[in-house]
Amino acid sequence: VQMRTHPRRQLKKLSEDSLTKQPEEVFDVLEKLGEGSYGSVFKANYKETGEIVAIKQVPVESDLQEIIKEISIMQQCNSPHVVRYYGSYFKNSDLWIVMEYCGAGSVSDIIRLRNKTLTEDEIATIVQSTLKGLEYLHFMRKIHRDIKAGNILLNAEGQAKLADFGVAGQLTDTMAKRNTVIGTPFWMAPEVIQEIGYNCVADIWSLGITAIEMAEGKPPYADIHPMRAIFMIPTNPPPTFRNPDLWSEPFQDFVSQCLVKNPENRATATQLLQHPFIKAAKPSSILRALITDAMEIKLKKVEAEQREQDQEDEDNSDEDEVDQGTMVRAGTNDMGTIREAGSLGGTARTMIKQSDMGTMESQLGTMVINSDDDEDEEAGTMKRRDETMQPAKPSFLEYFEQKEKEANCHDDSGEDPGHNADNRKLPAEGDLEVMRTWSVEELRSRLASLDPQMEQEIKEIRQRYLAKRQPILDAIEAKKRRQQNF
Amino acid sequence: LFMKELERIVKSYEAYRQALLSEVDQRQQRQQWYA
Repeated sequence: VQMRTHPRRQLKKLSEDSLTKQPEEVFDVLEKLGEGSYGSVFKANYKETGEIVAIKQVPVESDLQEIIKEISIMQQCNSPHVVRYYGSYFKNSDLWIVMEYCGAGSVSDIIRLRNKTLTEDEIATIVQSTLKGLEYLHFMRKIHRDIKAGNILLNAEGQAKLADFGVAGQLTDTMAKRNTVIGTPFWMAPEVIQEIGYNCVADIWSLGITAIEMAEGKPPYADIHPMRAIFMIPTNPPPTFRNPDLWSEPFQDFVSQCLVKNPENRATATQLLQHPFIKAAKPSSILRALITDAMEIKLKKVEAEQREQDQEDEDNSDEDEVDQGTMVRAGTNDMGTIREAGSLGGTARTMIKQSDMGTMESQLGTMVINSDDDEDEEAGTMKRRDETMQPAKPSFLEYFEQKEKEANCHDDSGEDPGHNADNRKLPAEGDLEVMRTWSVEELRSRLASLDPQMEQEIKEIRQRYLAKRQPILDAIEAKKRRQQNF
Repeated sequence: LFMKELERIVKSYEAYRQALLSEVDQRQQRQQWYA
């Protein structure tokens, strides 16, 4: 695999000259790295220096406030452990955000591409870089709020960098704790879920979960319903490894220090950098084999797809004689994080979801509830939404809907006798006796149908609240318009 | 309010799930004992 980056010459920002030109004059857009509801991320060549950058193309009608926040946080950061921001362009109806390119993709991509979890040595090295990024971020009184393997990017040299600041928050002198329920459920700290206020160490909990994710391929509770997980995280003792015998004492101790339920007793990034597990971390060069392996697999995948495409083109080439010029095919790996405008409740805001795989954790994205970010009076907690935009659907509801569809399929095939209209209602507490009369088979079928039933109920209740909410939103929108006219 | 409702739903399902699981567990134990 040939690296096209120039490790010695690090781009700081785009030149004044570059920023005044049209972006396509400045960059050769190469391939698509990922796609989301906020737009797409492309790999591009900065013509002036030949350096490779990542460009996020965001339609201007999307949630600009989130994007501006992301840009602003990246702009304020100057650390080798945080993805750099180089500049932005407006092009037609898109905003192009030019950022540092991390050739190896996210840690989560690497695990999926190789279909292998990471070794303790690899984890220690990645976590060490991540902790340095967090130490820097927390020193700036910023909280990332969405630490997970999918948001830790590796460059070709194996340096880990924090990415995706779409939901990051800033603590101020007047606000030492935040209250927004934010993050991706399985990685969320108990105090974030409980809405009792949280600070930077919420990221440390997520890092502990991420360490387990890197070691085991998925975070704790990933196999259970995400809504259940949300209620289990604050109730249950801190999660541990599924099979502790597989892991060394220092690694287990490190994870247990991250996963302390009381945030006051949880270690900080600075303290954890002194932990024996991290102190013994090997240099980033040990990640080279892993990165080369992942990049080769990715390349082979892209080549196979290219061949397939060529074959298709050949089959259809009879009537297509015109030279169509060079085409760069977009990569098809599902790297990106998708953001969706959400409308969970009165103050609900944005959700982000991983775009790939059929697993629960990948479909249940970052969620934001009770946003306290809109502190300026003008913006309030409302978000203006273009009327032509699609109504927002939180990604966890997509998960519900998909499960429901699956359940319906079972119904059609007659395989799931437990899920039908007759037993949709849960028995009242006193009626639990009735289950003694059921056979084990019936008990099992009822257990199997619980999640689809719950999802249906949640869907109905959400629709009810959306219906209540809409007239209020319409009235606010009408008032705003009247004010503008005035 | 929505989140409160959500919590109520999830909790009630959780309680029901636990009751079903414990019933299944008891049946299995009984079966083992008989065996």
